[in-house]
Amino acid sequence: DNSLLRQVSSLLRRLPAIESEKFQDDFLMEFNDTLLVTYLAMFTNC
Amino acid sequence: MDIEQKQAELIDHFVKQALSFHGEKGIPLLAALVAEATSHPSLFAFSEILSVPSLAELEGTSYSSSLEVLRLFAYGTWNVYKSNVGCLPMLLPDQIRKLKQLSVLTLAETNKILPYDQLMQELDVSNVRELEDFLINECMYAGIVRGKLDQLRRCFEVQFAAGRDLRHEQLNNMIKTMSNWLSTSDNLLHSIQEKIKWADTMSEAYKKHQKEVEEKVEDMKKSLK
Amino acid sequence: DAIYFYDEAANTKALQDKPWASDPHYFRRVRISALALLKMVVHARSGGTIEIMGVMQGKTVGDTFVVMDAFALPVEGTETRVNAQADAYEYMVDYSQANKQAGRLENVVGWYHSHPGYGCWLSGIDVSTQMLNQQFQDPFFALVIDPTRTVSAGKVEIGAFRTYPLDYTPPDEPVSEYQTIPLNKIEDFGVHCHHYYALDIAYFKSSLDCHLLGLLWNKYWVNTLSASPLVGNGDYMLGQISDLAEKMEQAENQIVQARWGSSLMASQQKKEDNSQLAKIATDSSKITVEQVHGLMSQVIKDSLFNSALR
Repeated sequence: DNSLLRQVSSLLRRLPAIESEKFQDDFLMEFNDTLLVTYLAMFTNC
Repeated sequence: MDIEQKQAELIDHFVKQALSFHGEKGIPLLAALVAEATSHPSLFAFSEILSVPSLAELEGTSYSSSLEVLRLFAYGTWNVYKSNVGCLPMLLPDQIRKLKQLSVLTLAETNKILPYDQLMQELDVSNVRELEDFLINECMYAGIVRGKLDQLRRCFEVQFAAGRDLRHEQLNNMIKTMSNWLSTSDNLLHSIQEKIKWADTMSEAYKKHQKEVEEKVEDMKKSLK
Repeated sequence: DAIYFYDEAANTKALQDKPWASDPHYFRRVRISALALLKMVVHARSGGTIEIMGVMQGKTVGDTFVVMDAFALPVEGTETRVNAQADAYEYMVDYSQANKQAGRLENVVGWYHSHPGYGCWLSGIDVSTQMLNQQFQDPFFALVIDPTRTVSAGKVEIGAFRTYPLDYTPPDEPVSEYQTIPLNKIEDFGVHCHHYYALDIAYFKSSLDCHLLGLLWNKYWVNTLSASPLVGNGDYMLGQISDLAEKMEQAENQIVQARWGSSLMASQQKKEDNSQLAKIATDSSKITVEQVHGLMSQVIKDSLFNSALR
């Protein structure tokens, strides 16, 4: 099915969806912030 | 997906026509069909037409260049045409425009960020304004490409590009990529299920521990009384 | 779809009998249509951090309010003055008349407003407004939507309430589900929380609604998947953490003062301290859980769409 193959090819070309240093930095920052909040919440619970 | 839906009817129409042309009388008609298909403003896929058996009859005849043109439009780019211009017939303005549109799709296959300089070189365009006009009017409005034109960084960020016809050798890569994606998704599902089980176990353990502590406190209170 | 049928005779009979006049707890449930819910939530969300107000149309069926539709009111200052909807009486009358001409026979059965970021409950002004409404427009109920918490929690934060009459002493209500109240609103919450009770909320949709919502989902699922509460609700999260810090400081000060003060009520004081600290701990867990959920979705999306095919 050539039409399906073209659609699959187009889809695979779109991935990875985001690939940039800035995104990685922002993503890891969010990760760190959430881990910090979890850490603080654990202290609060203790 | 939209572009495929749009051109599905056209592909059907051209394939049916191609199937009806055969024999010696059909050869010039097939050549004319190829010219019409490669000029059509809404058709960007040619592998179905290429796979029609009657087109193989064009090989070795005076119309064999039409078959080469069809192959060029299925898999090639404007640069490929320029380097083989001696072996291929002169293209009509509509065909030139289409080939340039297909070249943009090929470029978008390899990179998501296309610098203006590279695009101007590939498409034989002399200035940025002309390039932007081409990208907006011929590519974005045609629905084959979606993206953002970044004038500050002089590049075209591609968010979506329609798929071109695939050669056999490209299939292996695609299958490998999809297998990787499938195994990653499976692993992710498994790890999510494991985490859910872990969370349930921890919750049960915590409730049990809490109950034990409360019982101990009660016992202690009774013994103190 | 039978619920959409409006029985004029039954409605008139109910209005004549007025069973709610003798029983302050008569109404127990609210059923909201998908259309009305969508309209109210979208209206609330469009207000951002500003409280919005609107009115609901529907009918009563026994002890249940059935809300068919809702419309926004062009008023401001819903939390700063009693009965802000008085500004929009003319609008409401015109709207109701136009509805009846169009064949929508339902009456106004309640009002809704939003509490962006501070939970679903009735403030002193809300209680006064609702008491006034129940005095002159019964059967009537109040609905509160928190659009900010809706985004961070991933489900619609909504509460429906009816006030008790002034001379009525309510029996001890069972403890309702705990919700975080910001420090600057906690007094207002505490003073008036016994003047009203909550109604159970259920939802319904027609067969056409099902079809349309399915189409909407098909169109907007990518946007839904791409959204993240971590990014969209960052300000609210910051506000929650800052509020938590203030509550902890207040709790610490109270504990220190109480300990230095009398030791006679030590056990009672300790109980209060513990419950205050327990609430703080619950609030911090809630904030963390929402953050973790947001991060989980980001990590899963990254694994699926970025890492695998890098």
